[in-house]
Amino acid sequence: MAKVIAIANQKGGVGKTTTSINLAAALSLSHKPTLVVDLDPQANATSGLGIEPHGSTIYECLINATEADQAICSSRIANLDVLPSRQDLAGAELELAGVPEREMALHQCLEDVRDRYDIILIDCPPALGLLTVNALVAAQSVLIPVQCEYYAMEGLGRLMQTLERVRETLNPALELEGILLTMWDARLTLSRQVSEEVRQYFKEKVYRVAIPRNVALAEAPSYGQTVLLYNAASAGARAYLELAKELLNNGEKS
Amino acid sequence: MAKVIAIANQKGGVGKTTTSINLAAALSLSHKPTLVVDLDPQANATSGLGIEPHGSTIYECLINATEADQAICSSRIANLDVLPSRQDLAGAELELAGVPEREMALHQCLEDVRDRYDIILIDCPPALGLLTVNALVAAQSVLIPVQCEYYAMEGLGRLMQTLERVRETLNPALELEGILLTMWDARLTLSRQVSEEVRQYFKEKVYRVAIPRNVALAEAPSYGQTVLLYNAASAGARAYLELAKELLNNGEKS
Ligand SMILES: Nc1ncnc2c1ncn2[C@@H]1O[C@H](COP(=O)(O)OP(=O)(O)OP(=O)(O)O)[C@@H](O)[C@H]1O
Ligand SMILES: Nc1ncnc2c1ncn2[C@@H]1O[C@H](COP(=O)(O)OP(=O)(O)OP(=O)(O)O)[C@@H](O)[C@H]1O
Ligand SMILES: [Mg+2]
Ligand SMILES: [Mg+2]
Repeated sequence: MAKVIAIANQKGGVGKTTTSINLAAALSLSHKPTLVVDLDPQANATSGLGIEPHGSTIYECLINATEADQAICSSRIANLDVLPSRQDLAGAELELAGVPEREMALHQCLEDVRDRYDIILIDCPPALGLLTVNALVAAQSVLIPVQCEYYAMEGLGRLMQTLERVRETLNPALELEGILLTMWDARLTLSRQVSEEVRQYFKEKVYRVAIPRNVALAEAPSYGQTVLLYNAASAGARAYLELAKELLNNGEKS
Repeated sequence: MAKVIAIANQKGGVGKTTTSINLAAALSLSHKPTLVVDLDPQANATSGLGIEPHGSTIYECLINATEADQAICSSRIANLDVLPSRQDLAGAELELAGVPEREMALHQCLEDVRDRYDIILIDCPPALGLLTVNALVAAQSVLIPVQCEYYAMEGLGRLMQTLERVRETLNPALELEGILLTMWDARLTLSRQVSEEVRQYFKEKVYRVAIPRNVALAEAPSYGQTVLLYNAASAGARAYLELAKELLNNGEKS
């Protein structure tokens, strides 16, 4: 049975998609069959992995209960599949609002495919609406990317409250997988201040590796490639390989 | 009567809030009474302007039709007021979903105060949901910040489609105020490629000034200050003063 991890943070532009696709690529390199679920109407994880969806997408799975099998496509990378998104997903939140058990739609969708993967990563949109709640119900844990800047840090308290509420009402098993510092720039005092504060508060829950600001990570998606394929020697690629190791080690301990 | 401009882009982290508060500060310096409406549940524009809301916020205005007057507070800057947000706004989208004329709530709220300001800027959340649609109905024009990176450029087409749909169904007067390139870094090929493509496609609709990546813009919010107060000599401050001039000049031409 796959471990399902939601990559979530309501703050925009903190590296959720970049983490979803590059961590997934690093995990698939260690021969762990991995699925990336793109739950964002922007469909950045879908295009960042070079996928052009032609048939069903996550929209049909949530709204018409189409089987996940029908929507899943393989990526250019061995051991890495994608459940793609498309723009119409933006309407799903309002459409789901009237459906009974609306928070369980993704959980039910993934039931059929969980035995085929070791890890499933869900890339969430920048909001705490019904789509992200669906991810938090389907997942066993949450990985939170935090950009080393003020607004991203400020929003963490609220995200923790939401996790607590989901734990109390919808998914008692939901844990914090870890907090990942992103766009770390050693030259900036702001970066150092934010990372010190986050590490002081969340202690061992913060991954030892911080993802540095590295242009290869921003260039790779325009070629539909992960950073591992685009520039395996880059600081960004090395950091995500390190993250995959740390994540797998933490998994063995618990 | 105030000109109402929505600052919108569904892509997260492109500089919507940074543009809202620093453009507003630059406009208020030219003695134009300005209001910033924080329409994001993250309430970043509220905290970035050093405001701690104690009474009503935009949430009460939209859901209970509380008068805007009751929620508006003054900032530390002359000629600059704020209609603050708070976290509960996240629930507003689902609460508004069942209300007739749900797209008009913000438009009605601002009716009473439009004659007191020259310009009203609405900081939108990173989504194309009911809150952003409310902003697009209340506004006469949209200013779109675009980060000089791949995903931000990719999402522009979809944003244009949404503007077209709002123009056809809800607000025929909605215009494109302008496209603002943000986090421009002259050293990066990616920055130059994206800005060339955006300028080629949108031509004179793209502001001449591009906002450079400048750490003062990221540091200022942790002091609850605009960049003009925090570091008036910084490249970020100069760029937003330039933007205010360009925006006011464009207004005089039309
Ligand atoms: N470590 C990094 N170094 C440099 N650029 C990065 C890094 N991580 C992400 N980026 C770039 O920053 C931008 C924001 O990242 P990304 O889109 O992954 O964030 P997100 O949280 O998924 O955004 P959204 O909230 O819109 O979903 C993208 O253009 C991405 O390419
Ligand atoms: N030109 C710039 N140079 C450096 N940092 C910037 C610049 N503009 C914005 N920032 C920083 O980048 C981050 C994202 O900017 P901001 O929060 O304004 O974007 P946003 O579009 O409002 O995000 P969201 O989608 O979450 O609402 C913030 O930490 C901000 O301080
Ligand atoms: Mg994303
Ligand atoms: Mg914002």
